[in-house]
Amino acid sequence: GKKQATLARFFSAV
Amino acid sequence: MLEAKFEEASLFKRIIDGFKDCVQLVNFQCKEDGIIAQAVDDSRVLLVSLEIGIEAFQNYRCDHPVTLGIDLTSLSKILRCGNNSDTLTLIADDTPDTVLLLFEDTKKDRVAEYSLKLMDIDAAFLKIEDLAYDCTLMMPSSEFSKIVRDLSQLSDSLNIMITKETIKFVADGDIGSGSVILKPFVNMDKPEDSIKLEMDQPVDLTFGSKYLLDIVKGSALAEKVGIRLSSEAPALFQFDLKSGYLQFFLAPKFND
Repeated sequence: GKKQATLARFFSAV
Repeated sequence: MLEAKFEEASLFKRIIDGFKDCVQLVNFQCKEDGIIAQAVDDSRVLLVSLEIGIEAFQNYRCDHPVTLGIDLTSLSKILRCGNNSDTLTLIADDTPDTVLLLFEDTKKDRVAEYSLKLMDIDAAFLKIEDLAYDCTLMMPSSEFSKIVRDLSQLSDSLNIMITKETIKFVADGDIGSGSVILKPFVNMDKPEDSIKLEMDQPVDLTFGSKYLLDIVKGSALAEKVGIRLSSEAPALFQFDLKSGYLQFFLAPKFND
């Protein structure tokens, strides 16, 4: 299955 | 001194209702040119970004930048006390402990005044640069909302696939599967019903249904929703206000 990514993967400050 | 007057309390209610179920504590930054707010949900998957420009207000005045730290659950309780057609003025001094909400029914000379205690919320403000997207889709928000509500009954994941001429939403779950396929089209008589698609590259992305269910609560704000997708960035869902917007940035699901 697929795993939920968090925003930290894209935005460094989150 | 902040004095921000909405012609109708219902606008501010719809804005708050649009994101109160996914984030709770929010700093509203009030400046000369309007109010902005940003918050990330507890799971760090969904980011909400709000901008209310001056034109969205009947009157707006903010001599000195001020941050209002607000618990949205508490704010919602107070917003329910006003009538939709009342005017609503937010009032705060330059170093406020509270924000005043003034509901006025000019026809009846009825004035209701509530004060909401502010909170010290420790949250970083993120400067979001313009991200590059592979697809930009504009469609009726009610239609998007229905697709999300329908398909999320079947699965906790919703797949969005876009190719040159086709937008496909798919849910595949334990009880069965479902899909909705749309094509871009222009409705000359009712332009707001049109579906517009700009595609640089096809996308095939999967999102958590529960986050999409939160996002579609913004549908009460605008007839259209703008959806921008990329395999390299969080998806952006945007509801435009007369001046400003409510944006949701959603991280996708990935193959492990």
